Amino acid sequence: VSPPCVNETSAKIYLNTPAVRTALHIAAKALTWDVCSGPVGAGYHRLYTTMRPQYEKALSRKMRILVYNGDVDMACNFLGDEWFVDQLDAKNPQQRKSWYYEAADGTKQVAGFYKAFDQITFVTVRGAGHMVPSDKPRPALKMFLSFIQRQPF
Amino acid sequence: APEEDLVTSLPGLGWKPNFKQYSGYLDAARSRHLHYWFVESSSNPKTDPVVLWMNGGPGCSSLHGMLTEHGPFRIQDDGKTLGPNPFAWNQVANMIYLEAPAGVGFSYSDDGNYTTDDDEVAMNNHLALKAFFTKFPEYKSHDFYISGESYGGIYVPTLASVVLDDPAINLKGFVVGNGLSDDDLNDNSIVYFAYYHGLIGESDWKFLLSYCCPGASSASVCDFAAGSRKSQQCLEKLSAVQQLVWASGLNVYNLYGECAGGALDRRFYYDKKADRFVTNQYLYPFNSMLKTDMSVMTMLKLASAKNVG
Repeated sequence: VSPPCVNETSAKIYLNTPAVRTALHIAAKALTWDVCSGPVGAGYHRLYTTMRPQYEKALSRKMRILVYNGDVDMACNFLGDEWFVDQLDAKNPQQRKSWYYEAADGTKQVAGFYKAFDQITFVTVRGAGHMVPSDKPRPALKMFLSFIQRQPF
Repeated sequence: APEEDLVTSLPGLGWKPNFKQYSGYLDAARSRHLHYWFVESSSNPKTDPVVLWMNGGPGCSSLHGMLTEHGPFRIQDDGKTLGPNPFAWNQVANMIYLEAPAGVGFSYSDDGNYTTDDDEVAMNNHLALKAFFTKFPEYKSHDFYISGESYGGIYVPTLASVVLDDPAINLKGFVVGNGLSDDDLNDNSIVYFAYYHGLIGESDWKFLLSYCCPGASSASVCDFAAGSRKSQQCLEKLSAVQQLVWASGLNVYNLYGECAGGALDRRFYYDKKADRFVTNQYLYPFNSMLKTDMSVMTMLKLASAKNVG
């Protein structure tokens, strides 16, 4: 089963090639690879309608959190996640600011906007949809690197 | 590292990667075997952090993230060759791509039972992580992060919450991209998003405000989700908005992107060329206001059943 507007044909061809399955040590019992599983999706039981308690627990244990959103996605839009982060009442909220990346031609471009708190940062990626690293790979890598290496945005 | 999981060559890869990669299985509970693909950092694998990545669904494969989002390889259109991704995240981290829960991608269960829930997924993913660090003890002391996208907005914090109580794993934080964090906030905000992006007009907007939050002092504080539980008119109009967003031919994942396969105003169909069912209801758990179409849900279940024609 496929989600709408997504073309996974090449991945499906590649990953179901017998030589690829062998190279990846795929078990004989494994099913034909597909992007999404109908049986898992149809048999899945959701237990949670909000992740607020989990975030609060993580913040209380001094975890670092990055929440990012491509700003033209509608499945999980940026506004809802920004409200979610705001409502966590994380400490020391900073002003919402733009962040930048270096484009292929060497120019400095606005990558999106971010709002930092003590342990959690909310980031938008301008012009990216649901799959941010596919849509905007260059700013996505910069964002990931900034978080992982504790660098400022 | 387990030599038996080392990937020594990959079909279609015409260049030699400057990092090691491993692929194999991590055992979880109830005879479930989760497939992982681990790509070491191409910079400093001995010091860089370890990052787990999970795509969403629920039920979608993290190899999608590996091969089309931020992994080191990009499958070319021919489905045979792999090109490099100059923006791969394994340039700065050791990345684990985990296919979970069982039944997704190459992951499987000995008993063929693929029903599960959020807590069981977190529990099994935790067991898989323990199995990973048993296979790769040299990474046990590294900083560890959990990351994911979409329904990963549920997978990631629920797993982090479990791992937080396991001192054997050096968890430092987590990353969520375009995640489902809160149903009501996601449902409410998309109405504002649709209006602000010109998908619905002034008269529909005024109708929504008047029926969904009649007493609200300002349009910026309307709780549409709550309104839909009180007013049938509100619910009907919100359902139309959700239909527009999810099933009108727009690309729900990228408003300004084209829709692969074309803009088909159908909620469930068989794509003969791709040999698969396509449904905007795949992500039905995301959406409390989109009226459940029982015929579509039944079709989805039938499409998943091997013995039903």
